Amino acid sequence: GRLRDPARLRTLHNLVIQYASQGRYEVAVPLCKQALEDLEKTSGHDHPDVATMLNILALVYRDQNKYKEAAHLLNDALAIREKTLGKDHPAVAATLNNLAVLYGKRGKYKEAEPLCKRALEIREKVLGKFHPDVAKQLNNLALLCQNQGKYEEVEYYYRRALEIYESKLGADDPNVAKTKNNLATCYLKQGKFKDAETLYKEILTRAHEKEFGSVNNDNKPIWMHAEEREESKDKRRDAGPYVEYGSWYKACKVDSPTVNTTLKSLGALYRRQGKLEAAETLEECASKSR
Amino acid sequence: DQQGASRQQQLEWDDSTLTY
Repeated sequence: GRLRDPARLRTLHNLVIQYASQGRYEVAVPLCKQALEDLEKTSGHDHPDVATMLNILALVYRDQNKYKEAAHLLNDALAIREKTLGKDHPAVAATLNNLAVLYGKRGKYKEAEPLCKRALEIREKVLGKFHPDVAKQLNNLALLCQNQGKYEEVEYYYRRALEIYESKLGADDPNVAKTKNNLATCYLKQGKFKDAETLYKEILTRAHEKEFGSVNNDNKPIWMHAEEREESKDKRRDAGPYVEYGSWYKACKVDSPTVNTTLKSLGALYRRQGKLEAAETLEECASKSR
Repeated sequence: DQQGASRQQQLEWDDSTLTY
């Protein structure tokens, strides 16, 4: 068994990944297929190493957007893993998840959802209900439901994910802001604008506090400045353009893709309410931090 | 803007399938 040695399998895996990342699929695919043949000859089809190699080949196909072929391989790998590792093994959950992702990429959300749910059940069973990997699975499930317009379920899954991230990783973990953003998007789709607004403000306040310390009269997150600017616009009508920048430049320095998205989203909400100056303040800030 | 937000959301692949 040339490939029985896990180090050899790993080397081959790295080689395949390297070729695939360079777009050299014409090398990566035959390499995988040859390895599969070797493995099957020495270990038989139902061997965990065969399943791993099938997963590697599936990844190469995924990167070529050949989702159907990739899904076929993952189904095969799934059967092997269930047989050899047991139905509740983390490797089974991971394969189910990736299969769900492939179906999702083909728009088959209905088929993907039960796979994702099974992956969730396994992870909860093996890792406990509050493990960050459970939260990640909840995120995928939420997204699949979102694509089917099942917003109540989406809301429930994101809330649970958020609870896990906040309690296990802390309020400043990037996953918290990301999930709040996703939850806010779900609120918007349901017309729950106030709830979305609250979440966006929480994200911006938290990002600000992490960078500049607690909020007080001299240290305010950008959205407070935006609202103050909006409220004082009538008073300023005689005094010319707004010049009192105070310390709010600070808020613009909080830079991350999530914060940037949040600035734009809250800006759009302000605009919807006719709060144009507040919207502009956030939009300016978003374009600067890009 | 909302489109921008949802475009960020993508189903996440689990790379651990390659290490078992």
